[in-house]
Amino acid sequence: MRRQFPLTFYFAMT
Amino acid sequence: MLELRLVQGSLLKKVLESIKELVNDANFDCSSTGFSLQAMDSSHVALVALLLRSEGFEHYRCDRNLSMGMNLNNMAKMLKCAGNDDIITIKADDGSDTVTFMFESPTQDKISDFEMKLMDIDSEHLGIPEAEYDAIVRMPSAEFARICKDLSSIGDTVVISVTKEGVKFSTKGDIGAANIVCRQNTTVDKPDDATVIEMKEPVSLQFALRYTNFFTKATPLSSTVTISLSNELPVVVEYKIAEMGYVRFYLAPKIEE
Repeated sequence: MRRQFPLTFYFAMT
Repeated sequence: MLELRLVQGSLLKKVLESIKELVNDANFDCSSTGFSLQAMDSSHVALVALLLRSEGFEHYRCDRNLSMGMNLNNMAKMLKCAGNDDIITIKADDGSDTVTFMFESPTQDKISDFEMKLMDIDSEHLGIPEAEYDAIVRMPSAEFARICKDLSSIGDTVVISVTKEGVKFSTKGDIGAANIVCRQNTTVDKPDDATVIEMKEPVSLQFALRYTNFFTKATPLSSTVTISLSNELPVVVEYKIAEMGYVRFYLAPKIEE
């Protein structure tokens, strides 16, 4: 099963 | 006080058309660098980053950094009222809860102003580092749009694979499967018609076509598109805006849990 993680999984919030 | 005069007003019209379906509300940030925006779609898997550099405006006055929350659909409605050849000026006073778009026809015989209400938006800003990508593909933007549209009639997702052979776009659906391979092709009459592939590592990533099709709404902004890919990382789909900046879309890949 493939899943899309939200972009906050890859990039930190500033 | 903010006053930004953009002679090629059609650029702003095209920018709004390219992002209004992906994002509902967003903060436009104005600083000495330029007019910019960063916003995620409601499911937080896609992000748009816009930059229109101050040098690209005929007149650029921004006394202090300002963030203006706008409903993009409403903004697009107003900008649709500008002619394609019109000069567009964006004006706002400090502390005001409205922004004014002024449209001037090229011959100055028609001048309109449209005032739009601003809104308070709590937006999350992501720090996106400049990264080295495993593969960068530059291709005609119309070709990329055509591929995304064609594949979405067969399946819901696209696998983009870059190898020495070229870039392959693949999908599968109930009715069958499709593969489109674009090879590097630099022997074209016009440089914008070229497909150029820079590859450090082979890459294969899967994305939802629903989103890539949203991104291709930016096709009228640029004759070429740059797709930057690294394994397991969000893709960047960039449309350069002539001399002024860019619209970049980031999209999270579908990965194995």
